[in-house]
Amino acid sequence: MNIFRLSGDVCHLIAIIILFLKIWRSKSCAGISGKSQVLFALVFTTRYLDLFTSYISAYNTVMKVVYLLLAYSTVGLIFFRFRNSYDSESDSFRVEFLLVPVAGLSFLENYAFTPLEILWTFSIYLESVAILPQLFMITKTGEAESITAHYLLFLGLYRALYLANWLWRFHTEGFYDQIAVVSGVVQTIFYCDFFYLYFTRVLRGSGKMSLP
Amino acid sequence: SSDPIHHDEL
Repeated sequence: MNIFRLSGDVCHLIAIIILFLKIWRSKSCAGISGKSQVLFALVFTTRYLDLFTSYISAYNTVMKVVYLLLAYSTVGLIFFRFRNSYDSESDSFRVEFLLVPVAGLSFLENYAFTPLEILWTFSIYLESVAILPQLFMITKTGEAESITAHYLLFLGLYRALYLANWLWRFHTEGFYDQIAVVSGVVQTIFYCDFFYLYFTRVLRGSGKMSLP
Repeated sequence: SSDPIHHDEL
């Protein structure tokens, strides 16, 4: 464990908690892409199946359980509890255009052709594109509440910090996980445009982040 | 561990 990975996990946890609390307290999921949240729940489900097969550390196990609980709770809020505030019109990204290529690639490019390893690979590839429905929805509605922008900031920072973690681990222990690194770079690149908008608009205090 | 198969990261 290193400071980059730990702060990355903290940012990830903060992002997930920001989103959950925003929906729970405002009793509304307006402006939130339910599709992205379903994809994230799928990412955690396919990645954390090793909860039942291998024990790594208390931290690892606790964080996986917390991520799974919060992800499914958020999906539950969006599609059940506050479903009348879910804007399915704007959440129109065709997720099959993500799932099919990601599933295909995970069968072609993986470390081992075993169910658990292919599912892990699927979750890594899927995570790199899971935010696209949310970013697409924001461009479609033309604006996002600043709380949603803060959510995206921490979510983007988390994997950017993981890139630093992989640099550090490569430098200190020769660790190199190509599938995770390449996917992490792609994932972080998708946030670059948003980071620019965030630091030029949201931080100017203009309550909502309106896209050009 | 350093082998990527044993995924020790979240």
